[in-house]
Amino acid sequence: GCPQQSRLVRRPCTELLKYLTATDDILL
Amino acid sequence: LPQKRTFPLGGLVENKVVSLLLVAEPESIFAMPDPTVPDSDIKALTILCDLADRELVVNIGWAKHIPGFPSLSLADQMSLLQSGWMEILVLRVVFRSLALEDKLVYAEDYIMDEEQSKLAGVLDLNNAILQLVKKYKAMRIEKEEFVVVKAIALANSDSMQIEDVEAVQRLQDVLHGALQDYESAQHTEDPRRAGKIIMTLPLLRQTAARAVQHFCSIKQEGRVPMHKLFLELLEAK
Repeated sequence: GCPQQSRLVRRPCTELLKYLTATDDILL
Repeated sequence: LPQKRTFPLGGLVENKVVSLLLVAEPESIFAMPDPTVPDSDIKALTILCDLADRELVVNIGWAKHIPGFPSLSLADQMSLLQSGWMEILVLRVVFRSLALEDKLVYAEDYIMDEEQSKLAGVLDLNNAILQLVKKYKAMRIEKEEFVVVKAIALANSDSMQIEDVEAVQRLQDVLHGALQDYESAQHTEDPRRAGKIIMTLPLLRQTAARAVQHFCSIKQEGRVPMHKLFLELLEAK
């Protein structure tokens, strides 16, 4: 397959992304 | 005096990293078990999974205060957390448990002894975590060392999906340098102390893998409710 297909497919992580991009006061 | 080393983070003084991590260290969370629910394996596992989920939110917030971590791309921040999250959870349980004997402080109000571990079906896992407690107890690990080695565990979590390897390497170097400088200043009696602390990471990795495996099997059984973030990170593993 083409090279990008050989790259590991990143698993969707919507929850992780939500907290990673939240501001601290939301987290707290 | 030895030449003060500066770091690529705009000249942070080495002990600055330790003090930033001490300030960033989150408070403990509480399990608040429902006293009206009779004790059972399902109740214990439900409490552990709920605690894990809430502690994960706290740990994500903590990671963003590791000097250099926010400079990574969002994708690399996610990759490190997706691979290192259980090691961070385990290390926090271990540190909270240092003051006790043969018990694990999952939360200030949720301490598991051997009997409770048997009831919850996590005796093997808890015994593996207790091995880490014994190891750190024997070396009398300090909170300054604990906060740095926890950040190192995250930065060194060996994700297969890192895009900017050099940036992650720089983060590892900053944290490694901070640990080395802390030890050379605070533990002149043991020039190998930094290495000894880093040599605990393989056991941490192994123990975290056992924990992931155990909770994945619990997830497969489908008898214990799990929140979305915990589920998502289990699946990422």
